[in-house]
Amino acid sequence: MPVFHTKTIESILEPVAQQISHLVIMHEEGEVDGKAIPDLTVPVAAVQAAVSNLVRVGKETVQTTEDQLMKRDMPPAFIKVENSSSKLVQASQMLKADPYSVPARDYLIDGSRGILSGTSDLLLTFDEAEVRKIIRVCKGILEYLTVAEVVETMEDLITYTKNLGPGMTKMSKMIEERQQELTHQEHRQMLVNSMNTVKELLPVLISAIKIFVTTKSSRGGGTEEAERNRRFTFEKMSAEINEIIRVLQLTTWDEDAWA
Amino acid sequence: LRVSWEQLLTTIARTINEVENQILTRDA
Repeated sequence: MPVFHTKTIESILEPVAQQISHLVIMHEEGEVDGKAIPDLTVPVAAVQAAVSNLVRVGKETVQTTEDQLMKRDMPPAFIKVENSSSKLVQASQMLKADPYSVPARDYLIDGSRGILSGTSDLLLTFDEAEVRKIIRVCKGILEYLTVAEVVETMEDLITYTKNLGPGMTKMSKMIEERQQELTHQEHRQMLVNSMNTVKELLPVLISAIKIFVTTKSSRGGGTEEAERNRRFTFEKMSAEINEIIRVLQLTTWDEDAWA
Repeated sequence: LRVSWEQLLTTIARTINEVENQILTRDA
């Protein structure tokens, strides 16, 4: 049984995956051997119509999206789904001639599995595009964090804090929504932990910059230590955001492969 | 649990429609 890494994908694919598994088991155990398969022309026609709509909508998306990876990854999934749909049509034609046909049964299993696989590919492609949107926001924050090094006055610090705040809020909201969407408990926890650390470190960083600015303007020494302190907090925050980016790209399969 | 081919094909058609809805929603 495949394991789906988001709740949306799971809710869409789990019912069909379960039914395919049951039918495959029934066939493997010979439970349906020697039994006629009824005329499937009507339900197969419904699948064919749904596939043709899906591919039409999908192709329009490929044409309009600016996401180059989505442009690349979607067409093979359309082909997979279309070929599988053709197999189901062939199977229903074979069954009309012979309701006991063994090759037709194999075509039904292959076609159903192919559609599950193709639709799974499509949903994953979309999910990866969503993840890339979150990663772009995280990278924006990573980039802006480096500006901390050039903050030398209190005025700069106010601007810096003002600019960093909305991005942080956006990132935090996106990570919160994403962790709720994940089915893998460990990945959810890793995102929550890293995001909490980043949020806790934000006032620490601002305070470290403030101490650096004050120390530098007072010319009383201690600038190097203040700088080291600021760098330490900045590096810790960057490491946590990089960890968030890494975890966002994990799927359950990665974890299984790793295990 | 007994599953028939008709049931599976109906589920497949519904699944494909749901995937299409996902594409339409996320695209918008």
